[in-house]
Amino acid sequence: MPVFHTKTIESILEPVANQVSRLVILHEEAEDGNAMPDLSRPVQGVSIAVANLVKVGRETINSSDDAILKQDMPVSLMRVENASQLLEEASSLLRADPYSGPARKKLIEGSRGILQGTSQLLLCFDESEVRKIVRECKRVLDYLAVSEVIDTMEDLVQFLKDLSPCLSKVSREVSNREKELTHQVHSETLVRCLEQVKILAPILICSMKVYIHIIEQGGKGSDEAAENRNYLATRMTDEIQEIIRVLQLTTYDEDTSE
Amino acid sequence: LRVGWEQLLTSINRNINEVENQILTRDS
Repeated sequence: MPVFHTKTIESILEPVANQVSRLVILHEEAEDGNAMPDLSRPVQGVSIAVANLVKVGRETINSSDDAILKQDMPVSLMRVENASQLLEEASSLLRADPYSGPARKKLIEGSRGILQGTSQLLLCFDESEVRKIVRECKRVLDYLAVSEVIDTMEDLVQFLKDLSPCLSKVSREVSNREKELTHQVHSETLVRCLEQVKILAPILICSMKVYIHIIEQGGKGSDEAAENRNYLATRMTDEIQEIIRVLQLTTYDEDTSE
Repeated sequence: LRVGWEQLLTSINRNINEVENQILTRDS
């Protein structure tokens, strides 16, 4: 099972995660007290990078209208900042004593902290992106709920005008998201549901048209036509709801998802 | 170990830059 649930997050974090694990093992094995190198320059590089990241992060928080992101992101930024501080302390301790034990501990703790902080930051940002797609999906659900009250061709034309761009957007965004996921089952579910939505959409419109024609010609058989239309709208609603559910899953939800 | 730590810190640096790029790209 993949550790990171999107390919972007995986590509950024996995190499560092592997390096951190390798170094922790090396350190545990190397308790013989070898002198540590002067790490001032690379640590300074990390501090500058962290300062930039925090600046960009704060700007994002300020400009975002996502309340959850505004609440979660500062915590991850703080974590990265604290970790960077630990690395600086380690570097300073090592300059004074290349054999310092506490410095080694701070190095490991700082590296892990940066990894955890950036991971948290990426997750928090990713969740915000998912919420944007979910919002679009919910707009489609709202339109689908309206399908039951459309009884003139004029309203149907307007319905189509409203639904089409929204549906295209959902289709595009879910399709992009599916390609990003590392979890095969989640990705396949999104593809399957999206395919169903694409198949059902024109059939729903057709059923709505049939219903309107029947109403306009006296209404005989309108109950069956309405039933058929509602059945299709419900099926589309179910598929969209399943898309929303799967979009919100991460690999950590594995146990509850299957 | 010397090389290991320097490499790790370089990777961490790169990693932070990539995270920053992610935020900038998606935020735009």
